[in-house]
Amino acid sequence: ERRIIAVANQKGGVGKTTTVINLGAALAALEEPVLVADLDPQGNCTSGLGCQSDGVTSYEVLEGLQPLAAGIRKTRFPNLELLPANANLVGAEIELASDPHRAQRLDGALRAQPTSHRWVLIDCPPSLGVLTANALAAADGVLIPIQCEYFALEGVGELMRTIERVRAAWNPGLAIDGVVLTLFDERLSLAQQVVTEVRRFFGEAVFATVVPRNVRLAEAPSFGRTIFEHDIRSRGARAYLALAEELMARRRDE
Amino acid sequence: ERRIIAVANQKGGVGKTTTVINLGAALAALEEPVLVADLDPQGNCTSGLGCQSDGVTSYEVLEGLQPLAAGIRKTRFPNLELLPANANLVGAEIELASDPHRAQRLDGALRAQPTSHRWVLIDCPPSLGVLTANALAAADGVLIPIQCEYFALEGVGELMRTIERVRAAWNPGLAIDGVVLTLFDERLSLAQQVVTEVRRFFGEAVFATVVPRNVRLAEAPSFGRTIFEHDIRSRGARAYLALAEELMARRRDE
Ligand SMILES: Nc1ncnc2c1ncn2[C@@H]1O[C@H](COP(=O)(O)OP(=O)(O)OP(=O)(O)O)[C@@H](O)[C@H]1O
Ligand SMILES: Nc1ncnc2c1ncn2[C@@H]1O[C@H](COP(=O)(O)OP(=O)(O)OP(=O)(O)O)[C@@H](O)[C@H]1O
Ligand SMILES: [Mg+2]
Ligand SMILES: [Mg+2]
Repeated sequence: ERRIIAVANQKGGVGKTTTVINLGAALAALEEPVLVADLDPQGNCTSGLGCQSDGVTSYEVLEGLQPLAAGIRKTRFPNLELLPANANLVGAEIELASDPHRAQRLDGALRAQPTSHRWVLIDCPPSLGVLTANALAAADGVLIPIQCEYFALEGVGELMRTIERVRAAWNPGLAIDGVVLTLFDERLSLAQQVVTEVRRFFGEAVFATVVPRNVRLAEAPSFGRTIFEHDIRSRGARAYLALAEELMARRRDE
Repeated sequence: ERRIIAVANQKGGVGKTTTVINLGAALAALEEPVLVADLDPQGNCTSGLGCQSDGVTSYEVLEGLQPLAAGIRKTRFPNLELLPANANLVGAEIELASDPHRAQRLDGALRAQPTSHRWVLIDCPPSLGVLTANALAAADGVLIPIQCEYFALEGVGELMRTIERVRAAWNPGLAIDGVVLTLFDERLSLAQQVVTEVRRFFGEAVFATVVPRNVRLAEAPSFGRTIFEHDIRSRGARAYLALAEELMARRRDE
C-alpha cells in the first residue's frame, strides 16, 4: 500500500526540496520504493536528482493531458522514481484558477493509477496556491520542514489554517505525519529556542531527528547527487537516514 | 525624487527580507529617507522591524480600499517608514485574478501619493504571482538577491523572463538596479563557483559587496532589530552598509 506525503511550508528556503530528495533516497536505500513528485515550477527536485524536465511532467498530469504513468521516469537510484517538473507549472496556477475542481487534479491522477510505490513524496513550492492545494488534497499526510531560525515560526499558523481548509473542502483524512526541524546551526543561540518552541507547539508530531546545517547537503545537488552518494559519512546523511527510519517506525506503529 | 526598487527572487530563503530590512536601515542611517513596502503575506519585513500588522496594510492599498498614506506608519528607526503586510494579502492573488489591471494596483497607489522618501524598497514573496507582478510594474528597478548555493541559479532565467513580460506589458522602463550575492559561506567550495558564474551572467550589474552568511543577521529579526542595532561591528552590518553606499554611488553616476 502506498502512503502519499506532501512536504510543504510556504516559507521559502527551509529545506523542503533537500528533505524530499534525501528522505526519498534514504527510504529507497532501505528498500522502500519511492515516487518523488515535483510540484514546484522551479524544478529543484528534478535537477537535484540529476534528471531532465523535458517530455511529460507534472504540468501535463495536473492539466489532465497525460496520465500519471506517462510522466513517471526512472532515476539512477534504485527504488527511486520521479515525476519531474518545469516552469510550465507556473501556467497551471492561472489556467486552473476558474475550475472549481482545480485542487483535486493530482488526487484524481494518483487514484486513477495504482503504482507499486510504498511512499510518494510531493515537493511543494514556497506558496499556498493551487499547486500546494493539489498536493494537500491528494496526500495522506503532511510533513512540515521548519528551519531553526526566527522567521521560520511566522508562517506556521497560516499553513495550519490552509491544512484545515483543505480538510474541510477536499481531504478530511489529511494527517500531520510530522514536523522536521532543519538547518539547525548550533552556533545560533536562537536555534535552540526555535526547537523548544516548535516542540511546545507540535508536541509528539516533531521528529526526534533534527537535521543540522551541513555543508555537504548544500553541495550535493550541484552534482545531481543525493547526500548518500556525495558523502555518506556526513552529519547530513546520518540525519536523513535516521529520519527515514523514524518515519517507517511511525507507520508500523499505526 | 524617489526611486522605487522591487527586491525580488522567486527562490525561497535567499535573503530578500533580510536585504530589504538591513539595506533600508543602512540607507536610513545615511540620512536617506526610506519607505519599506511589505508585499509578502508572511509579513516577515513587518515583524522583522518590530511592527504590528493590524489596521491598514498593503492589502487594503492593493485592493483600492485605502490610499497609500493611510497604510504608511513610522518605525522606531529615524528615516525609515513601513507599509506593513499580513496574511490577508493571500486573498489578493485570488480576488484580483479576474481584473485585467490587477498588476497595476500598487503603481496606481504610489503615483497617486507623492511622498518625501528617497527610496521605496518593496519586499516580494517567493513566487511570481500577482503580488510580485505589482511590485515589478510599480518599480523603477529590480534588486535581485542570489544565494551562493546550487539551487540559487536555477530560477534566475524564469525571473528574467518575468521581468521581460512586465516590461512589455506595463513598465518598459524597468531596470536591473543590481544583483546582490547573499549568504556567502566561504566553507562551501560551491559558493565561489556561484559567485563566478553569477558575475559571468550579470556582469557589471553584480554589486562588489557580497553579503556573508553571518549568524548575527539571522539573530537580529527575532528581537525586531536591524543588524545595526543588534551588532554594528558584525560582518553583516558592514556588508549592508557597504551595499547601501554602492547603491547610492550608482544612483549618483546615472
Ligand atoms: N541541512 C542543510 N544544511 C545545509 N544546507 C542546506 C540544508 N538544507 C537545505 N540546504 C540548502 O539551503 C537552500 C534551501 O534549501 P531547499 O532548496 O531544500 O529549500 P526549499 O524549502 O525547498 O526552498 P524553496 O522554498 O525555494 O522551494 C539550498 O541551497 C539547500 O542546498
Ligand atoms: N547573510 C545572512 N546570514 C545569515 N543568515 C541569513 C542571512 N540572510 C538571511 N539569513 C537568514 O536566512 C533565512 C532566510 O532569509 P530571508 O527570510 O531574508 O529570505 P527571503 O528570501 O526573504 O525568504 P522568503 O522567500 O521566505 O521570503 C532567515 O532565517 C534569515 O534570518
Ligand atoms: Mg524547494
Ligand atoms: Mg522574505
